[in-house]
Amino acid sequence: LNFSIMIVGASGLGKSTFVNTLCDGVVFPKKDYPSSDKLTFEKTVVITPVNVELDLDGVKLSLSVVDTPGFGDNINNEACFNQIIAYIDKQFDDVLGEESRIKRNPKFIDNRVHACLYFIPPTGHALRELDIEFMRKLGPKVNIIPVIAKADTLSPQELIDFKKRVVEDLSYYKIPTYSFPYDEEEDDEETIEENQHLRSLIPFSIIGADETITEGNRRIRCRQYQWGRVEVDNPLHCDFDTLRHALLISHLNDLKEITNDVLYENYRTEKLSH
Amino acid sequence: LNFSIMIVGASGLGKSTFVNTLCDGVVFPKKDYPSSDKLTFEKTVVITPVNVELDLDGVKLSLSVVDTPGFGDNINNEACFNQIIAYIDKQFDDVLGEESRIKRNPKFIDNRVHACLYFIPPTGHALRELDIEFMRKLGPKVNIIPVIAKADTLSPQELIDFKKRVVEDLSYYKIPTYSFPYDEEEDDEETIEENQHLRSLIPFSIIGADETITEGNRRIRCRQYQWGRVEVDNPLHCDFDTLRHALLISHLNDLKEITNDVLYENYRTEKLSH
Ligand SMILES: Nc1nc2c(ncn2[C@@H]2O[C@H](COP(=O)(O)OP(=O)(O)O)[C@@H](O)[C@H]2O)c(=O)[nH]1
Ligand SMILES: Nc1nc2c(ncn2[C@@H]2O[C@H](COP(=O)(O)OP(=O)(O)O)[C@@H](O)[C@H]2O)c(=O)[nH]1
Repeated sequence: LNFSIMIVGASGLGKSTFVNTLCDGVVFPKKDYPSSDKLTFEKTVVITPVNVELDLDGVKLSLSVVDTPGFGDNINNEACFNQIIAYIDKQFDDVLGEESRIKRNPKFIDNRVHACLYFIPPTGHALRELDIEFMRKLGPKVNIIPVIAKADTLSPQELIDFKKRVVEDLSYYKIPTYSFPYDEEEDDEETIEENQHLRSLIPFSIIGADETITEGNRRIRCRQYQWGRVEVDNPLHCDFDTLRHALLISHLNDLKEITNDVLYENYRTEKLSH
Repeated sequence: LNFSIMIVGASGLGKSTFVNTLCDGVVFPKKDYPSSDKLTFEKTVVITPVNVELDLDGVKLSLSVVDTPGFGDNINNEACFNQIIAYIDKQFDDVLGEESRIKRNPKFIDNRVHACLYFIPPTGHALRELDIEFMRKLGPKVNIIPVIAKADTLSPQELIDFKKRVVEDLSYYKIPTYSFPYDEEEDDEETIEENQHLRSLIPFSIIGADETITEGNRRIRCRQYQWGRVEVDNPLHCDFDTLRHALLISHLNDLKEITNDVLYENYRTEKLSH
């Protein structure tokens, strides 16, 4: 079973920490940030897929994670903007190329991105121009799941207000995002309620774990401040666990199907009719 | 007694809240953010000085605050970059113009900026290209005091590491900032220690108050989370009080003198010799 996710957002929004927390292990080591003399301000994003083997209650999952450090950091962000879109397109082009071969390539690997987690900075205001433009361009090509990065920056009321404003913006600017679809006619009560609940949480508030402490027989993944402890797996603190379950377990297949049956097909039609 | 400060940083870094907390009153009302249908993505920064009358233990201070909403928000930030620099230059040009008049203008108001608080986003990594470029250009024209915005985003160890990295970057990229200068020969022991202490705190960690609660006869300005309460005036939580005291009381005169005797003079010499 394989699955590919892309993580997009400005540097320092906790993307690497999120992936480590999602995979419950060190995928992106913390001490990797280049020192002042080694840091070059590239006008480009380094797009590097990393493979992680996960075991989810006995189910083996081969997860490919595409991180995009450098997005949104520059004075002028158009170059990295286009690079990320080019990456998504290339995976589609590779499949299109492979599809049309007479003699199949047995070693071909399908690297299409099944879900793109877009990290919204917790400003407390609204979506920025960069967020709107980017999600609009990317939406037709990949399932976008908007998340609020470093959600522990927002107090309870600020989080409610910010989520509400982001939802209004997503609708106002007609930004296509993955909507946890359900069929009123076909699906059972439980499925409908589950999807309605997930839809109501968008954008998902996430917090990445800085430490893991043990209390009795409980493992608590958290961030510890002088004024208290934020618990990543506590649904009263953020939507991390809910998102993880939807992404890697309950909605994995739907995300792959939509990518293959809808997003790829639209791309293919668009490409072949020009 | 008058004093002019400029607040620079991306939208949503808590600049308005900081000013309200600094002045202990509502200077920038919270509900002013435009709704989706009213928000236009201007390529410009709206630079609007606001005047606040403060009473600091009986000393009356006429504070002029220049906020810069919109800085760093766009896909391409060069336009607002230049606008802020143009504003600083204009205040110098006005004084230069007034200085060279034969017949003085009795209504002339000196609006030169005495201190610029530069809000660094709490990424936990290092200064971004935008921060470096901007502070480098601005440093020769105004006293820059770098601060870490929304410092409650950082855990105790992350704050220590981030401050250390920012100090290394400020030095490596030769960014001129206000250094709380002292004279080993001339100043007394207490003054030297006070300035060394202030210098050691750069960049100052700041947190803006979201609410004010009363406990007994104590007024506690804070941000309340599900996991605890952050206290703005608690030096164990952030440097807000220390910065406020330096800015509005102990170092106000030094900041004005440096602006007049050094920064303005350099600008004047540069301008008149071309
Ligand atoms: N407040 C807060 N800080 C976080 C969170 N996740 C990560 N961080 C911290 O933010 C800094 C940058 O995180 P990193 O994962 O490297 O961000 P990236 O540049 O987006 O990959 C580190 O100091 C992290 O410990 C979070 O959910 N909340
Ligand atoms: N976590 C945190 N949030 C803050 C802080 N200061 C302000 N905020 C919140 O951040 C949001 C934006 O603040 P605002 O002052 O309008 O930012 P501005 O756009 O830079 O003027 C609001 O929801 C504030 O309540 C702070 O120090 N820490």
